[in-house]
Amino acid sequence: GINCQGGSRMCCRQEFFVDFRDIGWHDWIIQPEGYAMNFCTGQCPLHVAGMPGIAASFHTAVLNLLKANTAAGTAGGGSCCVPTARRPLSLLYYDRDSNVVKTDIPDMVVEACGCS
Amino acid sequence: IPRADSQCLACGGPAVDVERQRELLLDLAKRSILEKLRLSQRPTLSRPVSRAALRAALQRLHGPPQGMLPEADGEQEYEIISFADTGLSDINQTRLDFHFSDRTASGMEIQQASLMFFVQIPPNTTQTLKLKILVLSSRDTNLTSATQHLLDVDASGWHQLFLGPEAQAACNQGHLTLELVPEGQGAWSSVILGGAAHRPFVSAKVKAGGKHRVHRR
Repeated sequence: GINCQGGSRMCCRQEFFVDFRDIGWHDWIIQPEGYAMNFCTGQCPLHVAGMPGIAASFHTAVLNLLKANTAAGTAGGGSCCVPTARRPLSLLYYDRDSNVVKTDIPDMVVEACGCS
Repeated sequence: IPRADSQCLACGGPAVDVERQRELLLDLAKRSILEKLRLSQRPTLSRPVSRAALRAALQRLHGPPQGMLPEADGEQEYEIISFADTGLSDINQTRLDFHFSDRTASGMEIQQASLMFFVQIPPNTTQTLKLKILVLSSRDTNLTSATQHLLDVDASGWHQLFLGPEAQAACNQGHLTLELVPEGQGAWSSVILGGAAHRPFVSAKVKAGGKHRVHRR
């Protein structure tokens, strides 16, 4: 995946770190100190649909489909900039009974973005 | 608050004011975390936990090995450490109270629970400790099941006792009360129940919505 830099318009991953101290949650969340709430943003013109897809063959298949269907005006619409890789967020926190709770929240951190 | 003078790089529309965008993202992050933790709002801490007790307990918290993805069936797993509120119930019995109200509120089920307590014996000695654990029924105050444990202790340290189905049921109802009855010569002074760093606790594995699990074939 590609990280957004400067004036990038194409589909990329925008990093955004939430420091729990900034939102006053550092008293009940013991670990980690923050949450990388990255998100996907940017355009996906048709010629890059499926890129960086899960595998180059996926991208080629999509391109061939577009050529075959002269997709310019297809009703199917464009492709979207979406997460293609995510990982869990491990949290250690106090609940309202002051118990210590540890859990892994699946798919909470976006690691890479791509065009659907 | 769209700003007329600049354009959103991604969608070509009017760009959102950077500060406003940051507020929106922080608010989204809060809602996303609370929702995934099944909390309606952030907890307000009722009873502070000392760093010493937290450190001692975390050394015993054994979650899935780092990097292990959560259970294949997609249910989120939790590990909970609940520190005891201790009180003397009578001269040779100590009452330990544990609270699990959050779990019951969010429909989670405690799968397995064990009591962790510290035993202190003089150096280079060994001791056989006889412990009776009584579980108070949450419905009436009469003590219910009692389990007897025999511990061979050859050094000071933490000990773990797995709690049975009655204790687990009490946890699932939100409140577990145990009576600890050390029996035998010197047993009483060996079981340490006071002091920040040796506060006894229950360690439990919890599954979200375990009752109505649909087994995929």
